[in-house]
Amino acid sequence: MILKSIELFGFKSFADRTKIEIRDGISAIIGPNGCGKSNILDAIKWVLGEQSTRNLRAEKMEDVIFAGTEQRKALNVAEVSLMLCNDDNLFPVEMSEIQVKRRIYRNAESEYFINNAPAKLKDVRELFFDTGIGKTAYSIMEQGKIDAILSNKPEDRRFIFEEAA
Amino acid sequence: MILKSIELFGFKSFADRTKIEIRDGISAIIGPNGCGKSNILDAIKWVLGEQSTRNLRAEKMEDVIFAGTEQRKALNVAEVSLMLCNDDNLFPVEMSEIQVKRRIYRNAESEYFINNAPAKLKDVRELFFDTGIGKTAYSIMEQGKIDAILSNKPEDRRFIFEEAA
Amino acid sequence: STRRFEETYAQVKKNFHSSFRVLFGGGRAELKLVDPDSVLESGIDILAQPPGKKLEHISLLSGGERSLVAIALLFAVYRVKPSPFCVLDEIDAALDDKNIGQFIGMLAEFADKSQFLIISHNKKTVTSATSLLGVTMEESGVSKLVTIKLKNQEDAKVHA
Amino acid sequence: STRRFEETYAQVKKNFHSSFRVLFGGGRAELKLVDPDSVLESGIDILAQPPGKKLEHISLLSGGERSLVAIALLFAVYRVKPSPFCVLDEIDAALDDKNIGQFIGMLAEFADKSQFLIISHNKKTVTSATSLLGVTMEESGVSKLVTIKLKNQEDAKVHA
Ligand SMILES: Nc1ncnc2c1ncn2[C@@H]1O[C@H](COP(=O)(O)OP(=O)(O)OP(=O)(O)O)[C@@H](O)[C@H]1O
Ligand SMILES: Nc1ncnc2c1ncn2[C@@H]1O[C@H](COP(=O)(O)OP(=O)(O)OP(=O)(O)O)[C@@H](O)[C@H]1O
Ligand SMILES: [Mg+2]
Ligand SMILES: [Mg+2]
Repeated sequence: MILKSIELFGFKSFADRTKIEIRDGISAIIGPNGCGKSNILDAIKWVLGEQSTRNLRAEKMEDVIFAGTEQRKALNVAEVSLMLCNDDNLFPVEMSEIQVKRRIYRNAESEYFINNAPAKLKDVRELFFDTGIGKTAYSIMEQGKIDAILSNKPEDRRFIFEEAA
Repeated sequence: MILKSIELFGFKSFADRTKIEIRDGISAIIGPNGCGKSNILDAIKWVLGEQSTRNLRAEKMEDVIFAGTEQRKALNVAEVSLMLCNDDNLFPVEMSEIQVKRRIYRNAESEYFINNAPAKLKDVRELFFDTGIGKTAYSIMEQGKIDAILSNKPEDRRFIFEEAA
Repeated sequence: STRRFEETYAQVKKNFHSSFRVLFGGGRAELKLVDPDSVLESGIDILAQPPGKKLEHISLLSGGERSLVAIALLFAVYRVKPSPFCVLDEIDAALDDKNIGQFIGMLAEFADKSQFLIISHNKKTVTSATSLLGVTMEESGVSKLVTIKLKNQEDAKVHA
Repeated sequence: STRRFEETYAQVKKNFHSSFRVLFGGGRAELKLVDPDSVLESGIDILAQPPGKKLEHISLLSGGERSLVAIALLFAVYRVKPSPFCVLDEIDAALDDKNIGQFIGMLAEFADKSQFLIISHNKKTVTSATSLLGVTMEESGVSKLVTIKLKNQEDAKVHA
């Protein structure tokens, strides 16, 4: 197992700090329409460094911060952490456990942390480079996008290039 | 009830002549993936005068003719008939029952028939003009297209114009 | 023509708000002209607020919520000018059980005015229908119709 | 780089043909370079022949057939380079019961190599999972996690 847990706090509909423990095998995420399932997928893309707001179903990056409800005020910061296991030395670091965190305040840039030490986006990218996580062809398949795999446009078949790269 | 039956012969996967009697109320069309359900919807659009091959999931118009299988040869003609009830005088004609038929041979243009008399596409369009059939906003909603209703582009909100027209 | 458009638009707007509330069990939704001064060319924005949530652009809603908003709009337009028959192909694909119930509840209201042909894989949708048309491919690549009695009594009569 | 591309492409092509046959129970499928002389810029066409039908461009296939072809391609690429974890959001939406069975059958083969997070409304897909993560909104607009025991034994422990 590589992915141990995902923690969301203030990210989209996850106003309360929520830790999701992930086990081995196949985990089914279930719940009614609009309850937050796809938001978990967005959170994973986001913490891995997603820069395109469109790919996060948002217009500006601060749209991912909990916007409030009729009962609750909006929050001013969103944070997502990924806890990863490095026992198989998949990652180019010493530690056997790695935490990757991304945080954004309203009207500010994203901040990244690797094991709680401030990092840059490029550090996060280098950490995952060649591990096959996130950017790998189709390892994250968004809702409604399955048909797009079948597009024959060269720009859409990024998968071949990324595999070959 | 306005729609009495749809008859398909040689249209897409309907190699054998198939008459579908339609009752009042809600009819559910069911069956496994790829068995021909959406082809029935295409047939209805086609007999009502659909000119865009893209809207029929085809490249050229003769793609709607049964193309054959491993066991059967391709056919050379496709035909779809719609049987309509005119008891309420919805249509600007004398008869209490109306049959609209469209036929296409390979390498040829479509032929239209109203109660078996040869007709032109514009006759078919005039027959349905102002009845709200087919062209009416969203009276035919294709698979996977429900999300497109939500587009805010002026060209996509044809529904308002057609209702106002 | 602008005047007819504005009348129709006003009706659709009103119907949309009410059908949204019925389908979502509350909340509110609005149609908004992007360019109110150029009514005939303007795009139309859709804002929706599911019960308890905030009013926002529909691009932020979930897949199922978007489908339900689209269904609200479909019926809103429909009420302005009902068509004699209506063909809907798997429009319930993204809906959960509860929302399928909402959808078929609203569909039932229109079933006496028009004939509906609903293509669906969903058992709940299918069992709410008044008649069933089964399509199969006994022979590969060749479609065939089978009449099926409701209440799971398949009599497999072939219409051919 | 062209060489690495061609090697990867050849592998994906081979895997695609075999995973298609497993998912469709027969037939065949091909990847085809639109422009074989300009390999790195060329588009790729996909042709598929479900069992008994004719080989044709995938634009003529049904909604469910297209989803299954996409799943075949997804797993074909996956076999070339499995990622440690994989998140799939409602990719089974257009599949009928039989094809859901085919999909989860193939998924099971990869479950020991990687962790899969599958978002789905389908009971068959969900009951094939090894663990369940339930998401709810008890309070409107605020997501909450509930752990659910399989075999319909909901213990609603809240992870917060
Ligand atoms: N910044 C935000 N603040 C608060 N709520 C948000 C924010 N961004 C999105 N949401 C809410 O999250 C909900 C969508 O969640 P999500 O897309 O995860 O649903 P889902 O569980 O995948 O549903 P479906 O089954 O319909 O696909 C929407 O109702 C939206 O209003
Ligand atoms: N001209 C043709 N000749 C023969 N078969 C055709 C022709 N055009 C389309 N088909 C076949 O019809 C099938 C698609 O049918 P259709 O789209 O109606 O399926 P469906 O029942 O709607 O399935 P789904 O539940 O997956 O949406 C395809 O397998 C395609 O090969
Ligand atoms: Mg979703
Ligand atoms: Mg279909």
